[in-house]
Amino acid sequence: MITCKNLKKSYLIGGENLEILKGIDLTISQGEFVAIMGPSGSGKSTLMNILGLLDVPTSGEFHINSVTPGSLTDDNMAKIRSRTVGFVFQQFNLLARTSAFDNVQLPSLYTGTRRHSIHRAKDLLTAVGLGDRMDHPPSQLSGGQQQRVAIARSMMNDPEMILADEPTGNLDGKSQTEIMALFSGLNATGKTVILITHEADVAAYARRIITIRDGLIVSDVPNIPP
Amino acid sequence: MITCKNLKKSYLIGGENLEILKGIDLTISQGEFVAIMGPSGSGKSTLMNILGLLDVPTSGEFHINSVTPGSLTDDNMAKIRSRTVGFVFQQFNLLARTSAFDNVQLPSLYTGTRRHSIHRAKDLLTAVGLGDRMDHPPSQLSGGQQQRVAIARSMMNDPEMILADEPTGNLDGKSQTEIMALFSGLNATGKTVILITHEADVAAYARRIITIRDGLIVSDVPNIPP
Ligand SMILES: Nc1ncnc2c1ncn2[C@@H]1O[C@H](COP(=O)(O)OP(=O)(O)OP(=O)(O)O)[C@@H](O)[C@H]1O
Ligand SMILES: Nc1ncnc2c1ncn2[C@@H]1O[C@H](COP(=O)(O)OP(=O)(O)OP(=O)(O)O)[C@@H](O)[C@H]1O
Ligand SMILES: [Mg+2]
Ligand SMILES: [Mg+2]
Repeated sequence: MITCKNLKKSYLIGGENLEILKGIDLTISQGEFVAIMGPSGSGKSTLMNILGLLDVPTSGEFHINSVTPGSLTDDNMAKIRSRTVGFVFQQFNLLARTSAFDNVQLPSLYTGTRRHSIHRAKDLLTAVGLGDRMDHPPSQLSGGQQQRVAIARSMMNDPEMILADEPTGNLDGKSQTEIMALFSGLNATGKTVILITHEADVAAYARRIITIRDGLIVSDVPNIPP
Repeated sequence: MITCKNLKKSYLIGGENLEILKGIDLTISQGEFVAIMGPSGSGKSTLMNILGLLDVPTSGEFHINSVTPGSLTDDNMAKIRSRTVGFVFQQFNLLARTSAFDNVQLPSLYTGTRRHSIHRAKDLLTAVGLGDRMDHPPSQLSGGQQQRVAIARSMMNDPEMILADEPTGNLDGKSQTEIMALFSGLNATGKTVILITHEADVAAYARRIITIRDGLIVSDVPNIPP
């Protein structure tokens, strides 16, 4: 369960205060499937980085499962993050000289759940269509293949919540359908899925569509997937 | 004018020969507007890197403006590339600790055409909607903003040909329309535009749509833009 009240984020740049998030009020319950849309530069990734405990708000209230991340030490924040959140970054953020298989397995090294990790990493890579590319590092993978490695990695620790930032930006229609089926399947088991997208046919899979414009939520409506 | 005959590209990986392009026959004339589509991992970026003189084929014929790039020294290939081709990379490839403005201006440093470069870089950044983000480095730009810096940079040297690899993957509808208007405008002045996309509404702007599947062209059809 995530709650935000009057959440703000700003940067001090060149001596000026640049306000990115201007007061976000938001509640997302466990098990929801939410799509976040909005213009380029409107603050979607900034918000998702805060929800994923990768960044802190400048002001406002933010609670995740009745814990206030702002009051935690960096270590405790990292611990909660690695167990609770699976993150798919907009730019993938894979380790460069590391195979697809080792990239996917990485999250299990942080939480110490090594026992089934080899099987699980292989199953996840096969589920995203990369069974024959496991030993390729990012430089030997296409853009969409790297994106799918990042998606598999986000699911490694079986987190309660998956945050995916533009997860289908580099995928053709068929790969996109396979990935959205994966997210829908996860959500059907009770996981919370929050994804940022600019593609309406991706947002259509969600049961709730939030639109952000210029750092504020301008609409928040239920959606019935086709 | 680009001509390819039985163009192949393969990699030796783990002792095995992995064939990516399996015999591409293709002619693209000056001034065409071409979209290349196809599944993730089918070889689109690999082909575009060869057409953009950033990589060499393993075998087959390849000519650009009656020059055979394979017979050139690296230096001469770089010279022709910097004057002839504007490239928008799938992962943007911006310089990290460098402002948007300096990133856009960079190509003019290679060709020595500095005189108008300051004005031109500013005009291009304004044309892609980033007039108020010129001094931000990539880490202070959103994904779609970085993509638009890469698009502006590709146009800096006013090249004869623009190769754009998934140029709208991180853009919302309005930004996408603005960028496609920019490409269409360039093409109307006689520049060749070749773009890779998986979005049908982006490919619709082109007058020719080529589909690649598993390293081969499976269809090559004219298209009438709406
Ligand atoms: N350096 C390399 N060594 C080995 N294989 C490679 C290398 N670079 C790319 N590949 C493989 O070549 C194939 C084609 O890659 P390419 O990047 O051209 O695909 P693409 O059509 O652009 O895909 P996408 O739509 O996902 O960007 C992929 O299966 C990839 O794994
Ligand atoms: N470190 C930073 N310092 C200053 N400004 C920043 C920083 N990071 C992001 N910004 C600015 O914050 C705004 C929002 O960025 P954000 O990445 O959240 O946008 P977005 O909605 O995800 O856009 P996109 O759809 O293009 O990915 C942008 O205008 C960007 O320039
Ligand atoms: Mg973003
Ligand atoms: Mg590609």
